[in-house]
Amino acid sequence: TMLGVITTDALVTSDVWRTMVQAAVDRSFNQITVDGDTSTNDTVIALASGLSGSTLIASLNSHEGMQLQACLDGVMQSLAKSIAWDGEGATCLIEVTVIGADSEAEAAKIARSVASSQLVKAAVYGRDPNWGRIAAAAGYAGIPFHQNKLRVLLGNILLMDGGEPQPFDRAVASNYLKKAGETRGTVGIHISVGDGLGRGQAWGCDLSYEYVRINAEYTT
Amino acid sequence: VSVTGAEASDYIPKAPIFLPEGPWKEVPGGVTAAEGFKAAGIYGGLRAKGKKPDLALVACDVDAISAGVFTTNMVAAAPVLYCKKTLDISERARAVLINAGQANAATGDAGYEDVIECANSLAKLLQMRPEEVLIESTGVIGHRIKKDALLNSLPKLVNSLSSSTEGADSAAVAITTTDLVSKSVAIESQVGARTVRVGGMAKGSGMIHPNMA
Repeated sequence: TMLGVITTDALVTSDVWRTMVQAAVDRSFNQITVDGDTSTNDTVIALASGLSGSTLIASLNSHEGMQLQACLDGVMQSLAKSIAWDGEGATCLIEVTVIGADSEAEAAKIARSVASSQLVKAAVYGRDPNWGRIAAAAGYAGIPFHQNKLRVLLGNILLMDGGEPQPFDRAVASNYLKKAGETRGTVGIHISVGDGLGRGQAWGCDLSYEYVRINAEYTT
Repeated sequence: VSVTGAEASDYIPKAPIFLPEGPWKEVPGGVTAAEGFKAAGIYGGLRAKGKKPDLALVACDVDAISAGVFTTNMVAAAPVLYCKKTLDISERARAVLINAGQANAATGDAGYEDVIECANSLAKLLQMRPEEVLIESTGVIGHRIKKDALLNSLPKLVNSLSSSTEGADSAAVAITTTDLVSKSVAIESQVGARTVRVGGMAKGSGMIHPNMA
């Protein structure tokens, strides 16, 4: 289960606040995954006291509205990444960034598909730069794209371009994953699927033997 | 048995901060960083094992504009159903009560009545309307909350409320279950001509694939 409480002293109308909170959740908590299981209790409550003395934000598209939205996005993304980093049995955070989609929502869906893949997660734990599993998970996300425009980088190491694997130093790529695991660091997976302006991110963690042990021994 | 949340942060360390770059600066305080908010976390005897704090409260000095997003799982816990209904009838809230230990999910009408009783009791203590109290629960599915322990702990929880960073930290620890770290962050930024603060806390480690609306 994930729970969250968000507070602000900004002054904002109810309808704008509720829309903002859902948008921020869609860019943060709804973009994380640890094990693919949706809880019965997931909840985020957000309260705005209005005590900062700021002018009333009554429009999402106002300058102040966009500033507050960015702040909400930032705080929720920070907390969301902390949850993924703390995934049961995890040794590292996986951050998937997708660009080139037709919309933010489409990019986000592809990113979460890759972050959710048990095979990608297991490959990261095995320190295996497995571009094939990444490409497959992007492909089954349900978002149409031309596969000959698929580009995949692991950190700054190019694994695929034009939909085909590229020559890369496997030991260097594997060490990148190994170092992230040893330091509880972050593995960056960067994917481009076309020429669109849509960009989205998702966060997950690697899948270790420890995850199975924890959940084999813990009962609900 | 209740112990104060002063030592709460001794139980588990804090998560590293993953704040993205932006026109803001990180500030201490988590949920209490913003003006008007207090928080507390205490051990109320709800957990099956250990003495880690398990009861958290976030309260606002004024009627706050409220929003909520909830699991879209059709098997939704009693506090989820309660909060959805409450937010439908009220645009404002003043308190969020959170327990760890029992999820109060798949507990039927009795579980829902437990939520209402907890909200009413807290509202009475805080001298506010019950619909201004929101509830979150986490823990074992199929178990009703240990209501007597929770209700007996409410006076101490209310008396522990603090606008300090320690208050926010103890609340962030109290909502954890299998988490290895507590999650709390706050920022300060310019919104128009004024300085505004946004803070938050979260918990989660397993059964994580949220689809909230």
